[in-house]
Amino acid sequence: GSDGPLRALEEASSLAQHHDAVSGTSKQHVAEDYAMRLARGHALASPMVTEAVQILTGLGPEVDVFECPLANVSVCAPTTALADKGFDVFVYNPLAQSRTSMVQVPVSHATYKVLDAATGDEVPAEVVRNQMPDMNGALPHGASAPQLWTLFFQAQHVGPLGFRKYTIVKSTTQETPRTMTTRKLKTVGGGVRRRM
Amino acid sequence: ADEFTIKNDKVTLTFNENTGKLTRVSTVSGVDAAVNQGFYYYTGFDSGLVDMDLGDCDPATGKGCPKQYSAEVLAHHKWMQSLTPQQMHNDMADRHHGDASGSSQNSGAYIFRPQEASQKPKDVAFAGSIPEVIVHEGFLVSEVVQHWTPWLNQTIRIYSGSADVDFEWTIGSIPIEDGVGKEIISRFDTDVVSSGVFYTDSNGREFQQRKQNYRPTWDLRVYQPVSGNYYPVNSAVYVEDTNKRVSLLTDRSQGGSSLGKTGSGSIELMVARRLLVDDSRGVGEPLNETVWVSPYVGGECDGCRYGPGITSRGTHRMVLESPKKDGLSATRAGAEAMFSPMEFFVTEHTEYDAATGSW
Repeated sequence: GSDGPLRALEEASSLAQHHDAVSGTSKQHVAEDYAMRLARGHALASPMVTEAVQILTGLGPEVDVFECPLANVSVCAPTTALADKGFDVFVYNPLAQSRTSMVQVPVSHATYKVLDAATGDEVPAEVVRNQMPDMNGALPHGASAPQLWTLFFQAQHVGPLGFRKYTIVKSTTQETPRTMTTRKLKTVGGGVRRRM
Repeated sequence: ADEFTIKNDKVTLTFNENTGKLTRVSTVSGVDAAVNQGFYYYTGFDSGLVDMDLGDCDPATGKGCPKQYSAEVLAHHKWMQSLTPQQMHNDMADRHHGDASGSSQNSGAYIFRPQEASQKPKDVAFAGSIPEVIVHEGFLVSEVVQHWTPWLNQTIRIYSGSADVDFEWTIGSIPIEDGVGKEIISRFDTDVVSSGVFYTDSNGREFQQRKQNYRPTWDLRVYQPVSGNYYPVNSAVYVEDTNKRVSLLTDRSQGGSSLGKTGSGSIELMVARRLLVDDSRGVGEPLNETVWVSPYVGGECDGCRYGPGITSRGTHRMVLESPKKDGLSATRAGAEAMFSPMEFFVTEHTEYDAATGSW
């Protein structure tokens, strides 16, 4: 409807069809205005997305659902807040065919196990240290602190337009090596010193 | 050894131990390419550099020159002075008007124009410096992190089960203390024998063949051998020969071309631009995006002022495949994955209680 939760996002998206929004041929404050409208539209549509996820996954309205739109700069407040208790991850496949793909979740600990909620089986997962937590010193204002680790795991055969649920639990022991070898090649001058 | 590698069940990446640069990509299906990837920059055209009044400053020695004229600016000025009027006209004639009025066309939001028409981009890693390199080898993910400069880093990553190679670059704040605008490219020089022919998508759909210094529908007179060979890349660009095809998928629209050292086998994508003058096409300010510095009061900019240049992060995905396969199968699959990533949502632990039928 004209005042539905998607309205602001629809208006912002339609405004951004202008070539200035697509290619940045505008003054900086205009470019920021486009970004602000899209961000506001996204925020106003977010409760509807949450409701959709609750319905499509069967969770029901009592379970809070969180997104991490800044995951590409290792910011994901919910996994920080739930770091010790562990958390669930619902992976969504927007394509019309089944897919297997690597999922990257910013986390604040180095040892997690990933279980496929449907089968209870452990899923191959690896936690890698985030080598550029500070984004060259330019993290978005107001964002929570970036996580120092990234949890990688393979979401297998996620159905078309479907979800797959994974349970992330802190693992006390290192059953299998999460991070194999990380070596720093300090290349000094022409020569190279390799340190294990 | 002068090399180190990271590998998974599908692909092996070889790096030069002394420069930290990628040198080769080999897939287990037998496709193998020499790939030398690096970051370079063009200096954006600034007509102010052409007729700047140097006063009693001597460009050759830099003596008596205002401090803001960096050696690069002075060297360019010296080069401009050496041109004959005809050379000046040819180099600067504006394609649209074909007359000297193009001479003052600056590079900017609407226009890409390097300071010299045939400029060879400079190596961002300033040939002397070598990146600090961190290598992580895992069973699911392996990556090489290259810290090229404080404002330019890259993570090259491979995932178990896939032969694709992700190049995640983080660029900013681009330095402009030397008074020169910079247009940063990521360039992949390969041993593909493409002879100046490359392919770019057309608005994310079918691929168009592109040939250097050529247009299929009119006799092109080349005024700008660099920017005249740039095309919009909205999803992918590739070069190929009878043995292999190297595709690069972008996660956003970028300018791209195939110029490189020999004009063959090379792909370059423009990833970031920071310019100091307006291009007189209506914006009325340089393409010099900077970060607003607090004080942020309640999310609004209350007394904000311009801070350092913005930082951006993006990914190029390299797909190396044999051209004998059905057309672009891996490239299309890669583009699909790039543009429809699997989103994830986080909740607290929930268990389903069959008795009550609720979580």
